[in-house]
Amino acid sequence: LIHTVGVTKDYQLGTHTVHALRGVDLRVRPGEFLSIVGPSGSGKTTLLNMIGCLDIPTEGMVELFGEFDTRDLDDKASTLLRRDRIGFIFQSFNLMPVLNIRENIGLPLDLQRMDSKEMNVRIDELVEVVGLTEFAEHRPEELSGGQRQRVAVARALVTQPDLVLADEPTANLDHESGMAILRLMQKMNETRGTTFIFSTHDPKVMDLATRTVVIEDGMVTEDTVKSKS
Amino acid sequence: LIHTVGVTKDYQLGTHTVHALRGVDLRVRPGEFLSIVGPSGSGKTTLLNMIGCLDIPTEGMVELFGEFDTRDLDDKASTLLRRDRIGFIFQSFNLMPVLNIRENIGLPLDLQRMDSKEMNVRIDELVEVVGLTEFAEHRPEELSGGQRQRVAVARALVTQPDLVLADEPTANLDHESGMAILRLMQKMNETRGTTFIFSTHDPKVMDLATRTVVIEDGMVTEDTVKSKS
Ligand SMILES: Nc1ncnc2c1ncn2[C@@H]1O[C@H](COP(=O)(O)OP(=O)(O)OP(=O)(O)O)[C@@H](O)[C@H]1O
Ligand SMILES: Nc1ncnc2c1ncn2[C@@H]1O[C@H](COP(=O)(O)OP(=O)(O)OP(=O)(O)O)[C@@H](O)[C@H]1O
Ligand SMILES: [Mg+2]
Ligand SMILES: [Mg+2]
Repeated sequence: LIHTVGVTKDYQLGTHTVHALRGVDLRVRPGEFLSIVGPSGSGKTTLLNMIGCLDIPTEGMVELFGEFDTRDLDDKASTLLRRDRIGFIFQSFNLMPVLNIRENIGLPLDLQRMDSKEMNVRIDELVEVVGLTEFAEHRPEELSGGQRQRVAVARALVTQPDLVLADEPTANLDHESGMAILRLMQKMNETRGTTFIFSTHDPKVMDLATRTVVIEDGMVTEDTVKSKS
Repeated sequence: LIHTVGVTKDYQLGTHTVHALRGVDLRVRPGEFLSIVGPSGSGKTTLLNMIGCLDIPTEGMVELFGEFDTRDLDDKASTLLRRDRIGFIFQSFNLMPVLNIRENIGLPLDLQRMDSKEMNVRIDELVEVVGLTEFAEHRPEELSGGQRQRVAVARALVTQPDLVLADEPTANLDHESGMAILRLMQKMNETRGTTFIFSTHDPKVMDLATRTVVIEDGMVTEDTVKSKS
């Protein structure tokens, strides 16, 4: 599904270059439930951005769905790919301040021109699963940190994408809320075969992952698949 | 040090009222290392905002440092109190985008008109302790989520306040970085007697706290002091 070869990312800041990724080779198969872990600043978000074609590598290449080299995608093509096949949960949520919860969650479906009846069914379902029914008409600034995070999660899942990239999706959640989110994702993974790639510091996400990739200082230092016991 | 009596907070949203706090009675003594835990949306951030005089209760009262009723403080008085005696680590960091790390951390000292020589000593020290020396000249948008969190932590500690209110200060940090932050806070607590009140979902913060207050649905349901063993 996903193939990265020698992916390098440099950020130029004045005279100082930050080597955020230093040659990452990664192969992700469809249906994997993979967690990427590593110290703060080690390159997890940067790697997810590469895979989610929000950015392109300085060197190396990212191939998606066995056919797209992200360097060859123009803005229009990458926008369509992200809209239809990828769900992204951002580390800082990136919700639209002027839209309420339902509108925020439904935005990707709106962009797909989905029929409003089906849209509402999907939105209702997700709002309920993430425990925000009571707050469905509220706007992001009227919500707690963890409530905003749950909106970001719901929005990434509403299009039922082939690939979900979840950047620290439980960081602001208590144990119960976090587990509810993870169970929802596990269910999508088991019933729909949705591929999940998490960046996380949360032990419960690592526990549920079938494979863990450790990244330190821009390089993969470990890659462990759990054996089914 | 801190005394809340019957603190209630209602948010009015159209016809819908959210009862964020429903009568919180809390007494915090100087030098405590207290964690407030509870489900997402239970009222932790709202309570910290009451204590940090960023907001006032709908009913009830908050008394700070044994002498200030926050309802009696005008804007000028509460700004001075926050500037000189309280450090606040926000759940969403609230860094200044146009300032770099050093300038962000030094901003509270700037507001206190501190001599620039002493300012630089304090900033250097904190930048190093939170592990951001390499990134000291970068701006927030050039940082990872956990790096921004560490800037927010450093900024709250730089004035060496009497009271630190830390809203999920380790949410975006890996285990090591989180422990480094907590050890720094423990050290300030032990050597300077700084009072710390955390809102957290992180088990390692709860472990280090000498007292844990559980808040659910806007009310305190448990209040446990650890016995020294
Ligand atoms: N400005 C606001 N307007 C309306 N409702 C609000 C506002 N701020 C918070 N709330 C509501 O008040 C309740 C408590 O919010 P608060 O931010 O204190 O929760 P929290 O315990 O910090 O949650 P989390 O762990 O998710 O950060 C929530 O249900 C939230 O939706
Ligand atoms: N836009 C940018 N400009 C310059 N440097 C950047 C930029 N974005 C990230 N970096 C740097 O690249 C490195 C990797 O950042 P990244 O956000 O991928 O880390 P991370 O593993 O997600 O960290 P965290 O766990 O703290 O979220 C960091 O050292 C960061 O400072
Ligand atoms: Mg990150
Ligand atoms: Mg909160």
